[in-house]
Amino acid sequence: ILQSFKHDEL
Amino acid sequence: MNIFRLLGDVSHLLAIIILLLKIWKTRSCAGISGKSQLLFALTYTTRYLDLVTNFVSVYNTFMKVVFLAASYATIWLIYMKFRATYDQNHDTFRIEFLLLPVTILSLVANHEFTLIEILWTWSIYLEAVAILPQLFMVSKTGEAESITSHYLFALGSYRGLYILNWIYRYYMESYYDLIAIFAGILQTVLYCDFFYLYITKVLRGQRLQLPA
Repeated sequence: ILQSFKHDEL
Repeated sequence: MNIFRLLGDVSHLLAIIILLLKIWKTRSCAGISGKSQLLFALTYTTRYLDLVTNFVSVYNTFMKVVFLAASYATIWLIYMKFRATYDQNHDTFRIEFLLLPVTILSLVANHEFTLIEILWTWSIYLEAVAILPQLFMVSKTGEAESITSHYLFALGSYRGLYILNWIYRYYMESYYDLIAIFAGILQTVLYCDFFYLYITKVLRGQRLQLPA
């Protein structure tokens, strides 16, 4: 799903 | 950014400000669970570690800093400045019953087995249940001041609005994050009973008092 740490929500 | 997420963030910010102002103006943190606030501070601290590793946007950075600062200010008000008014005898929820399963789950169900990603996952699961000591306290004392219930309503609405944001993002951006969605739905469900009482009592000008 997510390859690297890139969470853009709070 | 879409309208649901913006409203969610505003609602989250409003909740935090309501709580800070309530404590500051009344010079008292009676009825507020220090344990829930500690769990929220842990949530923000572990989730926003990316403040120092990667930049998302000015908005994102600003909000993270505000949430962290407000959260630590709240802890300071409860445990230091207005410590004498802290209702410790009613704040008896055993948080180890939350921390243990949250830790195990974050080690098992995560996107990637790296420290920062596991801490992010831990913060998401912890946030979902962080309000339980507060809700437990309200049920134990059988009531909540209306300002406390406004705080809880704003805080509960925030994750509810995020669910709408995730539905929007799924259709518009083909983006979804199962961990956030699962935890966010759980988090919102925990507020349902409270939402019912808030709408049927507080909005009609009555005190939030639980049936004996």
